[in-house]
Amino acid sequence: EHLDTLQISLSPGEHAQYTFPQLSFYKPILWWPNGMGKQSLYNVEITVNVKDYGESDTWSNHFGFRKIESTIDSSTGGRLFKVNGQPIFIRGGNWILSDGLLRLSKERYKADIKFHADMNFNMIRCWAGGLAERPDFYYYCDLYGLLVWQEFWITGDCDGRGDPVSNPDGPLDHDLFLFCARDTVKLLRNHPSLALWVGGNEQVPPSDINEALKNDLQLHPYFKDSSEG
Amino acid sequence: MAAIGKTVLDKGWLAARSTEVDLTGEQLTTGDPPSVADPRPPWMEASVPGTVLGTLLKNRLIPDPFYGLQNESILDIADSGREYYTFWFFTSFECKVSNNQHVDLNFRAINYSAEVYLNGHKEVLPKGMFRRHSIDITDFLHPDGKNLLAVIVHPPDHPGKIPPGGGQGGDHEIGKDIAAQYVEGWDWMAPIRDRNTGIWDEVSITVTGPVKIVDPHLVTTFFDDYKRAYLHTTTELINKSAQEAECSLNIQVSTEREGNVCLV
Repeated sequence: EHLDTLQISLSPGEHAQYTFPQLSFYKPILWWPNGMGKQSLYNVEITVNVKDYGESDTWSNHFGFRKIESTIDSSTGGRLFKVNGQPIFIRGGNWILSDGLLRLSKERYKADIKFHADMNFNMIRCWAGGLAERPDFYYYCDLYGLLVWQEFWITGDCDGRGDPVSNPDGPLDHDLFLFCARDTVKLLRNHPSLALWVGGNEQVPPSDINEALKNDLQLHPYFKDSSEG
Repeated sequence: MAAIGKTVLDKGWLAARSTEVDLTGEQLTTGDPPSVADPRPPWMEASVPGTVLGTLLKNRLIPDPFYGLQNESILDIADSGREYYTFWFFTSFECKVSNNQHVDLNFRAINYSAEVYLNGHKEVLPKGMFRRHSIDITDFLHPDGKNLLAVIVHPPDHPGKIPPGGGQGGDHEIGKDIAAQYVEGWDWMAPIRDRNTGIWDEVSITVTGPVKIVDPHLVTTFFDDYKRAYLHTTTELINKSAQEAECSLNIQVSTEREGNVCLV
């Protein structure tokens, strides 16, 4: 039941999007953050075979079954998180990057992130002035159960504050910002540790960017009806 | 016929300051490849992925900026000009494919813009630190399988100046670009002199057949108190060939049990 095949036809040069029929899982082994349970991971493999050619391309990625929800608490103004329906007390660390010269080795990511888990943290916040972190960073967050709060690149450099005053309208090229944001989301979106996208540090982006990000990142209506019951 | 899949290009890279290289990208990738053993410098072993400053440190041409106050003795891009931290990166790789195979050259992140030369062919990579680039190089590959690749990487357009007192984000100019903003320095961080210019994430080539898988998206929905779950998978596909492609698109989800036993 965890296999499926689609027969499709592509015209010369065609760039198309396909959705598989949904795969059903009974009592899937859930992915939990550090301290709440195991970080169970499945492997998803997609292959495309072409008639008269054979295997044309393959893609595989580990995947965790989890549902992350967060809301702003009206009485405190704080953000409350639930994972798989269970409330979680967030113990987080702030993160800029692993190394200022961007020598971002797997070994160093593993050590850095395991250290956060060993400190009993369950979330890392990637600050807007640093990196949209790399797949290797997320891989170890998946493995050690660190939820990731990932911010886009809007800081005090983009809001008209500071001395000298910064550009009040964010980055000069808003279309380029959104292109990079969308591409980064595509790079990272399948990691179970990815918990929350945030527009920037201590502020919201310029209104056109903010609206576009909110619109692009909202849950597709198809999934709004699903309920954990 | 080359094997389907990805090969990471993280070895054998050389680098040189662009102002010290008198060859064009076409010349670099069609003549004798540069070497660190050349009697004429400026080529040195490069850190790819990494930054220009990382390459200079690897070759001991700057002191370690994170040791003591040594960062103070490294020339800042505001004083040197952007050309000083504009660098060529060069490597060679082997790849030979059959008629119906296709090859992409992939950069997972470059700060901030670049021009790529492969065997004399030029491709301009647009600006933006946080974006991927993928170039179909099938038609540019050398028939003998030996390929020369040169990339000239330009720093951010607005590297900014660091006020004498430092401060949060220097003069904030870096915020005009789509780039990391800590590099002008912050209350916890000295300025990064090259503003992290470089090929700072993975470089790879991917070999596929006529049809390529692009950016699959996995989403789960849950029902009955997490007893039932549905995995929704969407993917983009590109037919790179000039013929209609009859495809069989397969998905398989497995979990690893004890050792190497795989449960489907």
